[in-house]
Amino acid sequence: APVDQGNKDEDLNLVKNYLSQFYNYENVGQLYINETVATTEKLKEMQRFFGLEVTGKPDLETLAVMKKARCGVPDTGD
Amino acid sequence: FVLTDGNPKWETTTLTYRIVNYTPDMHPSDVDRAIQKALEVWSNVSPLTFTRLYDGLADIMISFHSGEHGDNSPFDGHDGILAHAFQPGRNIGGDAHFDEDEQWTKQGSRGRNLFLVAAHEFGHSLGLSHSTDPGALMYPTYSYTEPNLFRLPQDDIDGIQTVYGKLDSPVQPTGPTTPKACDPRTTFDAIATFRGEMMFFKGRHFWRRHPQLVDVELFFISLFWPNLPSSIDAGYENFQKDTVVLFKGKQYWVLDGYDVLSGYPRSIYELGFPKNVKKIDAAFSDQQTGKTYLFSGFKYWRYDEITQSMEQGYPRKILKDFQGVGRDLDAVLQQDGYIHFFKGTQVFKYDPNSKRVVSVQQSNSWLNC
Repeated sequence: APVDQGNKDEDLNLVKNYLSQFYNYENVGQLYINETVATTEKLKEMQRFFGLEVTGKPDLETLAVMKKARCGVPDTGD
Repeated sequence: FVLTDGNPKWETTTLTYRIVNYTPDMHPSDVDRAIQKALEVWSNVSPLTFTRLYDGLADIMISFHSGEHGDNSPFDGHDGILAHAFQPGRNIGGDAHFDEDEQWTKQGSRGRNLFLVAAHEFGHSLGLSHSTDPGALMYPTYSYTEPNLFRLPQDDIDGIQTVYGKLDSPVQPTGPTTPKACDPRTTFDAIATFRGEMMFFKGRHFWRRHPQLVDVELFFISLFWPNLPSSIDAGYENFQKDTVVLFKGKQYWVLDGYDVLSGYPRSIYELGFPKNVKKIDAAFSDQQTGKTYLFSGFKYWRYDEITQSMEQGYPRKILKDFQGVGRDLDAVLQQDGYIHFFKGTQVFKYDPNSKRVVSVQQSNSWLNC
């Protein structure tokens, strides 16, 4: 099936913004080999926190949680 | 519960707060009341007290802002982030900021309820971080509960008492806990099928089970139907009308998907119950005949969904017509020609042809445990 590139870009932005806001994505203490690994690890952290299946991928369930209205305080310690 | 990293806490239990500005969405007196009530959520279960200041610097400064507002944590417009608060400490420490671009309300499920959001934020102001318990107030995502029925969950009570200690009282407050599907003590308030799925009601939550999925999902009842009460007594699917009927006490509601039909709740006596019936314990509807069985205490009634009337000759004794299933049932389901009677942690599988119980299961086996 054709991929809706518009939605995909939107989702990637959502993931990036969400992780940046709540999982210190751009200010991590750990040193990752590249941005993809960092994203995967932070996604896993987020999925573990919310009791989702830990895939490290922005699946539908993960995106649905990211789209919920929420508190602006990070889920992990600073 | 999760404590904020480094376990920051206030060194005193007598704290001050100040409402710096107001949202135009609500009358100022309603904002005052919501904030006061949100602080009482925490002071009712801990030694903390809160005194309001009208000027100067208070421990918890409360304000409404849009977008960037000078704390390096800009708000993001309508929805998304609703509010944030800072851990205990001097200056900005303890302060709570609310996103002015939200629609703040004092009651009802529309917009964002200021009391609920403020109660969550003040948890941060006092040293709590986000909880991983989806039923906790300190869970990071917003879910609506009728403010007048709000009770601080046990997880949050445990959290704040870990930081500030218990109340100086022989009787300690307790709060609702989040049910766990595979706890061997799991019981149900009510069960109803709906369009091939099953809904298992328990307290403020319900589990949703899809026949093709292994995992069951737990939701707040209020997430789908904000105006429904918690602790539903009984429910059934009305196959004739493609609706779900739920009972609590002397009232019942009819759900059409995500909507509660207007005109509800209505009195169960309109269905033909005598006045000495105070609640319905369990119910199921036979898809083939359109007859609904309604159980209360040791009796049951039968309602004809086609003629919309209670049938003559009822109530009858459960013991007489369904031997071995007992009384005061929790829930009843009909599936694959059997009737499943739920009582406590047990389920009695009843064969209506042989008129006997053919097996007994653990209740939570229905949640794939």
